[in-house]
Amino acid sequence: TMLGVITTDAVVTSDIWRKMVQIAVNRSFNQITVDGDTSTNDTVIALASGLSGSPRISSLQSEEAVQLQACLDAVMQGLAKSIAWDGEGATCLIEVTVTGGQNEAEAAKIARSVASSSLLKAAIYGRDPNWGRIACAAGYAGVPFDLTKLRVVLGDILLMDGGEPQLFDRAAASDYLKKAGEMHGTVEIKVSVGDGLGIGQAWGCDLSYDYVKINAEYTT
Amino acid sequence: VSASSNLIPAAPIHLPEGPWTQIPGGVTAAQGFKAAGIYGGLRAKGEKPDLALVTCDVDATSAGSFTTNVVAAAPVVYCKNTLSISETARAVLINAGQANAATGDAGYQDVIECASALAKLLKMGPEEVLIESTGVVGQRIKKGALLESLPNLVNSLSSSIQGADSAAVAITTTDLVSKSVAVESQVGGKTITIGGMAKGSGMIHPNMA
Repeated sequence: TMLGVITTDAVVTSDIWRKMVQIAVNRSFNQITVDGDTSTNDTVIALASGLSGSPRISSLQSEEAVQLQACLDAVMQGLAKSIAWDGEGATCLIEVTVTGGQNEAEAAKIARSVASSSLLKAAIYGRDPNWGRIACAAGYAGVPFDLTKLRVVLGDILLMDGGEPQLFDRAAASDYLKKAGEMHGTVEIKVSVGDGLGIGQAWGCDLSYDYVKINAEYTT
Repeated sequence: VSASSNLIPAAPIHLPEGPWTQIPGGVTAAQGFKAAGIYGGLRAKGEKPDLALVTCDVDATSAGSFTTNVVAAAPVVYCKNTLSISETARAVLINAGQANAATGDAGYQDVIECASALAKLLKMGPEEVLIESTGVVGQRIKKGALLESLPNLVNSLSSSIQGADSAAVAITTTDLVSKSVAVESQVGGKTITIGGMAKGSGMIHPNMA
């Protein structure tokens, strides 16, 4: 289960605040995954006291709304990433960034599909730079794209381009994953699916033996 | 309060870059908010804090986003109902240990009793109290322990960083780290603050609306 409480002293009307919170949730908590199980209890409550004396926000299009939305997105993304980082049994955070989508929603959907792949998560725990599993998970996201424009980068190492696997230093790529695991750091996966302006991110973690151990012992 | 905050370390928080500055604190960083986290005897094992409370000195504009799982926990149903009748809230009570999900009408009545008891202590209407629960699915809240702990929880409220930290620890379950952050930025030329805390480690694939 994930729970969250957000507080601010910004001044914002009820309907706009509720829309802003859902937008931020979609860009953060709804883009994380640890094990693919959606909880019965996931909740985010957000309270705005209005005590800052800032201008009252009553339109999503206003400059002030854009500023507040950006801050809200940042706070929720920071917290969301820390949940994925702390995934049960995880040794590293996986950050998937998808570019070239037709829009933000489509790019986000592909990103989450990649971050959710159990096979990819297991490969990362095995320090295996398995571009095939990344491409596969992008492909079944339910978002059509031109395969010949698929590009996959692990850290700074190009694994696929134009839909074709590339020659790369497998030992260096594996070492990148190994170091991330040793320091509980971040594995960055960048996927490009076309020429669109849509960008989306998702966060997950690797899948280790400890995940099974923890959940075999935690009674539901 | 600060001693109990140290039972698990704080998570590294990786904020995206932007026109904001990370500042110390979490849910208490913004003006008007207090928080507390105490051990109330709800957890099955250990004495890590398991009851958290966040309050606002004024009626706060409220929003919520909730699991779309059809088998929604009693506090989820309660909060959705409450937010549909009130645009403001003053308190969020959170327990760790029992999820109070798949507990039927009895579980829902537990939520109402807990919210009402807290509202009485805080001298506000029950519709100003929101509830979150986490823990074992299928178990009702240890209501007796929770109700007995409420006066101590209310007395522990603080606008300090320690108040925020203790609350962030109290909502954790299998988490190895607590998650808390606050930022300061400019909105319309005025400084505003946003803070937050979260928990989560397993059963994580949110789809909230």
